[in-house]
Amino acid sequence: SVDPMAYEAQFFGFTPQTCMLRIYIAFQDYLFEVLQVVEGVMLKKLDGKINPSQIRKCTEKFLLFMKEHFDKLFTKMEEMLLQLVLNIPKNVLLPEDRVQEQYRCSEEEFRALQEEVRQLQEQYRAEVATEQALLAELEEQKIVKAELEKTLQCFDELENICRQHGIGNFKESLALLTQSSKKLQEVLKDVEEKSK
Amino acid sequence: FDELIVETATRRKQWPKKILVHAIQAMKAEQE
Amino acid sequence: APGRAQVFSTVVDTFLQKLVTAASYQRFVSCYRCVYKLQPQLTRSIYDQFISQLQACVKEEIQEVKNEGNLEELFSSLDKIVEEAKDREEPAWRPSGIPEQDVRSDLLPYLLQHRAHLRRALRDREQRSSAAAEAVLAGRDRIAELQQLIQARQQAWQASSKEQRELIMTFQE
Repeated sequence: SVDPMAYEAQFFGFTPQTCMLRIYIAFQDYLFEVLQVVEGVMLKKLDGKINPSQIRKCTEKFLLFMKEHFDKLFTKMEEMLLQLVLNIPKNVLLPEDRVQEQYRCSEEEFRALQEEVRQLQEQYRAEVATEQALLAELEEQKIVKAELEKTLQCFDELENICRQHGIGNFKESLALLTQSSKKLQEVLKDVEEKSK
Repeated sequence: FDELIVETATRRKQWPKKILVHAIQAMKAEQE
Repeated sequence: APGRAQVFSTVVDTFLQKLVTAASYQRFVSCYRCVYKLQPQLTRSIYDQFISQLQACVKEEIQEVKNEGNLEELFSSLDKIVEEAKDREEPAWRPSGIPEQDVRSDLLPYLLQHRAHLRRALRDREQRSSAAAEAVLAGRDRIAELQQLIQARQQAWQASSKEQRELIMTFQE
């Protein structure tokens, strides 16, 4: 089974196998190129003394040998690099994933948290509405209180008027008036009897 | 397959941050 | 322990060294026997050039791969990350393959902060509302009080005007 080494790819930005494949292909190309150059130089230097197909056979023989060793050595190198260099040890967490260890929660917990946030939002809105209703009533109360105080003030002004015109507390003065008018009646009666 | 791995790994690295940007924006807007 | 960059260079150098050892001059001559018979010096110099060229190409290629992949920097930062985790034994978290599940942990701290903010805001609002509620209750009491006062004054007036009417009646009589 192929280990995709996705976590390493997350860190390096490429898969380690691709990196090795890239190096392998490049090395292999160089090997071919350099041997081609070797062949070219030999043909040039030994101009005509040797048959090109003969040199080609030599090159193929040498290349076969080289390729075999190259592949064996490269496999070894790849193994070591994938194990020691281009890998992320199992116990290592990449910085961008630190949050995974600090904040673990199941789907239920997450949903519960989302639900709680939703309920808090609802409660908040209800609270805002309540406060607005209360503030509206306070405004109304202000008007009502002003009206009532105005009415009370009327009573006070009325009493002040009475007081200003010699009748202090209206009730008492009314009582006084009643008394003095009763006295007046008695005097009147007296006068009438005496005059008869 | 290799491209798929790299693309998936890149998303795993980058997209949480992108999603967070939007999520935080939404929360901040709501708070405001 | 040597850093990843050093291990990388060492492993590649060892590979190259072993490759060069495998491609010995004897091996080269045994393959290019016909050339060697004609021109042994030429064979030697071609072999030497082959080896140095191969080594130069491989080193150049490795440097290019390092530059392309920014390997030096990546290796040293990975060394640091591994160093930080050296005390932990158990396997670390790995992506679950379910994005929704993995992204939850990224969102969680912010959702918790959001919840805390909402709780604070709600508490403030509740305090404000209860203050307003107290003010409303006090206002209602005040209004009731004013109404009683007015009622009392009104009754007093009514009483006195009643007396007044009675008095006038007696006068009229």
